[in-house]
Amino acid sequence: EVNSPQFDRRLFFFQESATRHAYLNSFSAASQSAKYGINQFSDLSQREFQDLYLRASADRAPAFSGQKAEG
Amino acid sequence: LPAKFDWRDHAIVAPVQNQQACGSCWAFSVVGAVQSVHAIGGSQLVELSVQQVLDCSFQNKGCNGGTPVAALKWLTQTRVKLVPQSEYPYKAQTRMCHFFSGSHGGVGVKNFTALDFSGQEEAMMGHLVKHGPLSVVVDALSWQDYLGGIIQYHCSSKRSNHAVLVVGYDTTGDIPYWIVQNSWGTTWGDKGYVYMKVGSNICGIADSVAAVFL
Repeated sequence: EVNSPQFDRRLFFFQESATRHAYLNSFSAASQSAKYGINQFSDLSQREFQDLYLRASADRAPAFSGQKAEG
Repeated sequence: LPAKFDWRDHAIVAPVQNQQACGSCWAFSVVGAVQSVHAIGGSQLVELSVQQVLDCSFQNKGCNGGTPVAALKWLTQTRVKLVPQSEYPYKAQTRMCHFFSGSHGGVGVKNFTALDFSGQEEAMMGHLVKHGPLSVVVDALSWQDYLGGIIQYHCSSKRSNHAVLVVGYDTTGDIPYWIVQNSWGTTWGDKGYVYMKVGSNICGIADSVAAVFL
């Protein structure tokens, strides 16, 4: 609901994301470069986004050393 | 190596999925690799059960996260066969593991490799062409705002937090790039895909690279 605490919170995160987009897009204007902007995650805080979607971790892997490492 | 290679052109990559509000990227990444390698072997492309991996890979934490390597260890050590997604559909919640009898049809994983290709991304291209789509773990913090194009900045190679599937590469343009399938639905990125510059270990894409063998 408009003007509810939840609405205000989401609006704040949305505005924060707009600031972030300007920063991320400032690195390169080349046509092939990545573009950042509004998407389905724009009203999430970075913390919420991490907690919901970034839940994997990597096991340390040995360096590839040609054919010997395969199989 | 071909200058451009995309496993999607070979009809062995399943459509982009949506993990929804569940930290199951690691399961999507592994299952994506397994079902593609299964199809490369001559079988029809069948979408396999992500929920089975989510529920049953006990060394991982279901929707609270996991690692592709732990899931692959579970698959190889237990010889569990992945059943079709249609038989064990995705619920975006961790549930009780459903067991199937040994005679039940499915796809088993014989072996896998997990290797660090940092500084050797050309070799990683060869690995992709030779073995099929690769399960990798990346730093995806800046992906919250990604709309499309080739990522070249804003990505650490030291804070891996998201598992995805590398399905191809293209080195024919000014910026060579990896073609990566994500599991955040088709409305995210470029119809669910993200492109990352080849050659500087962007987002740590080359740090932990798993290939599966069936």
